[in-house]
Amino acid sequence: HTRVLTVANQKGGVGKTTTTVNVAAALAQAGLNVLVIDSDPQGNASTALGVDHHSGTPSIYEVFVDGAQIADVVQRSPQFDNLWCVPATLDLSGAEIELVNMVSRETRLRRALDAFLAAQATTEERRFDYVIIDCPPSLGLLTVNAFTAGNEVLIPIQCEYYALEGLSQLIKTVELIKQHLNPTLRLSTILLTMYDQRTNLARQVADEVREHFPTQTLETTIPRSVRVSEAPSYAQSVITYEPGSSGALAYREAAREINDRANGG
Amino acid sequence: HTRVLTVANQKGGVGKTTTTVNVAAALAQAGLNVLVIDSDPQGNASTALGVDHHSGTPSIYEVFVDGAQIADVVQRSPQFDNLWCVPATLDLSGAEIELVNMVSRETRLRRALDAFLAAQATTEERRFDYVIIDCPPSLGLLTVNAFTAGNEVLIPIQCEYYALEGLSQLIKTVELIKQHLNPTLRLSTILLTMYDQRTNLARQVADEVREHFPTQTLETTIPRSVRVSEAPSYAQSVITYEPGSSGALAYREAAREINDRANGG
Ligand SMILES: Nc1ncnc2c1ncn2[C@@H]1O[C@H](COP(=O)(O)OP(=O)(O)OP(=O)(O)O)[C@@H](O)[C@H]1O
Ligand SMILES: Nc1ncnc2c1ncn2[C@@H]1O[C@H](COP(=O)(O)OP(=O)(O)OP(=O)(O)O)[C@@H](O)[C@H]1O
Ligand SMILES: [Mg+2]
Ligand SMILES: [Mg+2]
Repeated sequence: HTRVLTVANQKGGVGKTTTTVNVAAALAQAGLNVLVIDSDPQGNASTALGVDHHSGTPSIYEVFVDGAQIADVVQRSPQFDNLWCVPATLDLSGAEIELVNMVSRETRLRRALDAFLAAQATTEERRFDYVIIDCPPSLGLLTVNAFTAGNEVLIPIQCEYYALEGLSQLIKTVELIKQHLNPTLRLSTILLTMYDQRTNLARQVADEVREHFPTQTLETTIPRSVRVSEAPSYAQSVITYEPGSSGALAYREAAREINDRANGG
Repeated sequence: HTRVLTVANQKGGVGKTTTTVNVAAALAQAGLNVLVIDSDPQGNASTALGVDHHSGTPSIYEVFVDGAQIADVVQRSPQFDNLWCVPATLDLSGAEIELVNMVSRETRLRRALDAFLAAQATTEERRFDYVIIDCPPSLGLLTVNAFTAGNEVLIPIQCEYYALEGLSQLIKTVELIKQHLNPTLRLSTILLTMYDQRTNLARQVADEVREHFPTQTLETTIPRSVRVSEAPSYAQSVITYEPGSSGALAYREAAREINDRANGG
């Protein structure tokens, strides 16, 4: 059974893309087949995974707006043979307005992903263990599509004050999607990111999140580490860029925890 | 003449709100009349300025969707007598979809602001020197309205790799708005934020931005400083929370540079 994780948080800059890319890379390094779907018009995940996404490249845009098949737009990441990516291009930035008046505007990604995974399931070696969907910093139709397509929600939370402000709205949106569009959706994972243990603020935010979400919040926290932010400029994840760095260790640890949880952890 | 600055960048977490709040507070501390318009559904600027913005509070949502007057929703910030704020509430998160099929969907904020400033101009003591509009991390209709209402664009750029990726799209959008909706709009100011001088990455990004935008990029850069991120949890700007911190000094410096530029600097 393929796990489909939607990485979302309307607060900007909290580590959605960094988490998507590095958890995906760590799972791929461990031998699992992973597909990343980049649904952020900025295309940061596509950049970090080293896949071509200049304007006009077949991408998630064609899947949303033209009903293209995922099989026709997916690319293999140069980082691992078992790591694939559906890129996002700038064309996607107009998609939300285009989607508003389209038929089944909230379920277009789900239908495309279901068809792709069903077809893949027949060819054993390409069956995907994980699909991870990176979202833009908003709760618009691109993120709604990602919630409808996913089975689990992974929320990265930066250990900063503003991080807590938008959380209840995010949880409400997940509940709304669960009620009306996707009954299988559940908030399974919260990951604390850019944790700087020298500051009180980080500790306070982390304590508060663990108190409110004791079972969803991973034991592993991701420390602030400059290697993490350098890696994308080399079109790499930190897992391959600097395997011994604190960021790489933490993301490998987080990936292991996520994977263990599925197996009844 | 009132300067209207739109603070925008679709990349999340780059310091849009922090820049809006702290530049506004520094200008107010220097005796200028400042109005902040919060057009981000997260309402982070409203929080940092200490104004009430629970759901249902009269806010920018009513201005966008019901055609309410700004005079009816504006609140004074407890931080300075000459600092005012039009708050954003969670109601705003549905506004973008509501706006799509509305008449003059791109100019609703401009018309409301023009009417407000025209009425204020007759009562001398409340004439505003600055209006600063905080945007959400996207280039949707809320940001388009802010570009149409503004005369200048201020782009905060975090000294990180992803920061450069979305820049050309942002500049193109500003050009598009200038051509079709607001001929007075110009990219006047770029501010480098969260600059950590210990890392090569920050220096490389800063050098690249200064090379491409020599005249718009402020001399002042904002260092990463934990006091800056603590201030909003006390409903304060760093200017009042910790006046002697490196963040407060830098934001006062940036505000002075912005104000000098208008006076033929
Ligand atoms: N653990 C970390 N240590 C240091 N820097 C980090 C870490 N995690 C993320 N960053 C950096 O912080 C910035 C924000 O992270 P990222 O872009 O992944 O967030 P995001 O939530 O995807 O942003 P957006 O809302 O724009 O999509 C990036 O420049 C990234 O390189
Ligand atoms: N100079 C700084 N030093 C330390 N922390 C900072 C600094 N500037 C901003 N921050 C922190 O970084 C985070 C992102 O900043 P901010 O929320 O202002 O960005 P934004 O662009 O408005 O985000 P969004 O895209 O979600 O609207 C916040 O938690 C803020 O407190
Ligand atoms: Mg991202
Ligand atoms: Mg903001």
